[in-house]
Amino acid sequence: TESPDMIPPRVTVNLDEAPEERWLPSLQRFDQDTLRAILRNVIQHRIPEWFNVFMKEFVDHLQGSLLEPFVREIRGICNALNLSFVDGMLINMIYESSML
Amino acid sequence: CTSILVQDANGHIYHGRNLDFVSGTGLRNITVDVQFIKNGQIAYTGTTFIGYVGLWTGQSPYKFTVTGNQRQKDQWQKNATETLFKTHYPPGWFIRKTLEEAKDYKDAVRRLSNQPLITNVYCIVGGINAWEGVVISRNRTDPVDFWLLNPKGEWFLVQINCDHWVKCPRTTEFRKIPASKAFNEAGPENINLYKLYEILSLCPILSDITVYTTVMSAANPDEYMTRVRTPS
Repeated sequence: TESPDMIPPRVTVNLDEAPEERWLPSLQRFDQDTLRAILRNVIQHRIPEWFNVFMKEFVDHLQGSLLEPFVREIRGICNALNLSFVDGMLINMIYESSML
Repeated sequence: CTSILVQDANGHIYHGRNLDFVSGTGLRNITVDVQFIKNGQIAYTGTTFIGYVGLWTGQSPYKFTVTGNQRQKDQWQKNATETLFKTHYPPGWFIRKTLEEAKDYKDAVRRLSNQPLITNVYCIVGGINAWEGVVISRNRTDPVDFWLLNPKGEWFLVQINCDHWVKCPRTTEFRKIPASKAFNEAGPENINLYKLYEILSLCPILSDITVYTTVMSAANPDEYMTRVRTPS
């Protein structure tokens, strides 16, 4: 009982570029308004409220942490999509936050 | 989620997964296969959705494949979580780091076993040689179990979201039983990526919360295939 399966777009992330720049070509493959709406919807429906509060307090302490290379990629994505950095971090904790 | 490792009669390893996620409708529209390029070469490949920089599904060509499944929840207070984030990786982020840095299957298994993580997780790793396949059941700091492909009968491993050594709740066990039955009916001589995809498409292994299905084999990296699933 399935409709035809969809082949997802194949995108490229060049690790030789600065982390903030790597995902920009991939983002341009999508309608920015739709993408932003989907990501905000995910945050609204999937992230526990306490984790949202925690992340707002925690983001100031990320510099120099284990997460730093990934955090720079997230900053680049947030800047391109006009999303707050907290929202970007929450999107990137979507699976993990549901297990905490 | 369902992750499967299987070996055919010639010792080839195949790895597949269904990524299941409640409220995943929007995510289907932004699911992508990503080729991570370094020095002009494909360093590794993965499947994710745009905006999420970690990977729960990926392949390091001619080295290993890896998927992650959620393991039981933890109850942690906020102050404990803050401490965790300073020393422990989110699993999806560490899986990507492993794809980027691990030299081979054994190195990947070692890294995925030992790195402190912020949540419990199952790491499912497939290699390029016969019997290179393992499900690592992890708590935050340590591995608690290694479930291996082995010549004494376990030529396929079906990992869902509960420990393989305990009886799962009915709703999750329902995915494991038909998968095992399908493999036993097919036999190792009839296994290939298409058969694996077919088994991952059986109800209820495939469900209305399945966002995508990926099948892959590190020894044949060009055959990496993902399909976004759209239940009617």
